[in-house]
Amino acid sequence: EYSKEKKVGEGTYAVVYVGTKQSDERRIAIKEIKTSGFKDGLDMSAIREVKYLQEMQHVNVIELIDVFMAQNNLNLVLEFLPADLEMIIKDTSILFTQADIKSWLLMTLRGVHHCHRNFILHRDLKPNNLLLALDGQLKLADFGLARNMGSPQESLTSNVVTRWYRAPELLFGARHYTGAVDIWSVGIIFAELMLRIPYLPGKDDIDQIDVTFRALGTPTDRDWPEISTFGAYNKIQVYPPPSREELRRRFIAATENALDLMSGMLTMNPHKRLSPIQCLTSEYFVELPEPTAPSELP
Amino acid sequence: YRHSTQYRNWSFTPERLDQIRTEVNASASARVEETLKHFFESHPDLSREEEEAVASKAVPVTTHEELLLVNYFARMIISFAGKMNLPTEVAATAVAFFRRFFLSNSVMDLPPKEVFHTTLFFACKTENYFIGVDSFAKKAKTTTEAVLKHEFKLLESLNFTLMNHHPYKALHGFFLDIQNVLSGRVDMQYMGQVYTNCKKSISDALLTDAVYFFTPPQITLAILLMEDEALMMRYMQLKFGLQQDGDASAGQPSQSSEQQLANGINASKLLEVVKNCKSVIS
Amino acid sequence: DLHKRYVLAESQYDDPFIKSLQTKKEYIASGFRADLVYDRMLTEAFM
Repeated sequence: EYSKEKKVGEGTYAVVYVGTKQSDERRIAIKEIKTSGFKDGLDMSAIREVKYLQEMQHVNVIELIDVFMAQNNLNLVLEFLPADLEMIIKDTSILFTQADIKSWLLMTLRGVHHCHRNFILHRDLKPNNLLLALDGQLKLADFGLARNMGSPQESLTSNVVTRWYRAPELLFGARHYTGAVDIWSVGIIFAELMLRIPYLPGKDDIDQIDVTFRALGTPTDRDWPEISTFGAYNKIQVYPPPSREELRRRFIAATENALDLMSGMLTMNPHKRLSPIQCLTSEYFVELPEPTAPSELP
Repeated sequence: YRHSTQYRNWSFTPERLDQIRTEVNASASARVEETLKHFFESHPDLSREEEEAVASKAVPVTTHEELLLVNYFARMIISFAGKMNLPTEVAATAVAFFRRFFLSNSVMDLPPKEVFHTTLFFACKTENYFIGVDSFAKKAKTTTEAVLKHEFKLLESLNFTLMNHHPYKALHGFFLDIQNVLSGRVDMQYMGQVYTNCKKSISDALLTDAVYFFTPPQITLAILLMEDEALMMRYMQLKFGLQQDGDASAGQPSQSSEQQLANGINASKLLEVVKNCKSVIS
Repeated sequence: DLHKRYVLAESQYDDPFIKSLQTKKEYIASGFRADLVYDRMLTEAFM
């Protein structure tokens, strides 16, 4: 039913091919999960991808078309998505506008909203996990770190999300976090779209805390109750939050509503950080320019 | 829920479920007969007594016997999970995986004991309760090979669908909503006891075919009805506008139009479904 | 979902376990929110 035509990537736990679905000649990607060398059986990342992608059907979430076993390997047949947002951001020959940014952000937030209303955390949002289809639709991909939102009695690992996109509560080792961690990641991605360079590129986990607070101000118990209970809190430098004028200078092309939205997504206190619905209904998405139609995006 | 794989892949009518089990059993029985035939052909020197002895042992189990055996081991999964201090949802998922496995495999092809630890370990992984296989095998007093041997077969038999909605969260939800709807009319300590009793009953219900015929919230409501009929009926009257006598067959429900608009539920029909569910569980 | 079958009435709920978590410092600092827990349980009940 499926042909594997060309290897396009290889990671620690999977090899990715592009191919064709024979019955309708649809272009597909096949993620062949390596099964040897994992002493605990099927890898957790593979289990997560299969588990969560099977439950979600949304235009802004990558489609899992099929799953099959072949030669003792697990194969995930996914929709073919030829590009990702990281490619677009880094390729300086591609010019994009505020309307384009708005469109990508809108699609990202819709995908995140769909995950969260199914009580699924993505936990690895970053530009190269936001894939782009030929029709311009943006899709959340790589659910290898995803999981259900934690039950009250569960302790989650804080060692999730790629460093530069990691929310402050994760940097401090929080174990009872919520979907707010995904919103933080989206806020960083928004900033990166506007700047076209990584916004908070920490060199290591310790440096990430410093880079984050230097840019956005060090939170206190007053604006984030009980933050001082985190062990790492006492060792950090205190920086003032940026003024609005500083943000305007940094994000020159951003409107006031864009800055409000970004600031809302990058609120330190996870309780006060915007939810997906608050983001989607923000003024930013109803002011001009309108978001570019996906088919007209770079 | 209708988009979920649980609904799309693992919901059946009683007739369809019977048919599935009959077909699996028939297919395996045919293999047993075939194997027996080949055995006799390849051992022509057997005496008549020996042939009769072999034939008397090599009798395929019936569909009903298969079900009894599967349910017996499913029950053991719950008690074993309890001894290993595994979370309730892990045990429930393991039971779901185990019973679903035997909707496409016969106990005659793969004895339940061989997938017992596999389903439990796999359920730990899918429910984010990861224990290394070495540690798991040690606690379960088995080998890592035994735990992992049939993992891929399990995954295939599950049609690669791993998400489970169990009635426990629905129980918590109804526990909350009952407090709101019956505000001030229910003793909280008593509610706590009801919750605890229902949680245990849900674990029993997961061993029945109710999981295939009804949704998790319907199972929860059935359990609540079994635990305290008066409380449940009062809740259904106030929440869904059920008639005073709760008679599902007495014509149109006396829901106000606002209630019908608000929750889009036919109270009498819901009660009928819940009572059917209760019968299956009982 | 514009027509949820429940009203999230946090003040009406006596849920000792969740209430105890709301006062734990590590839970507060992590962003734990009782209303999200209640919403999830109610969604599962009425799905």
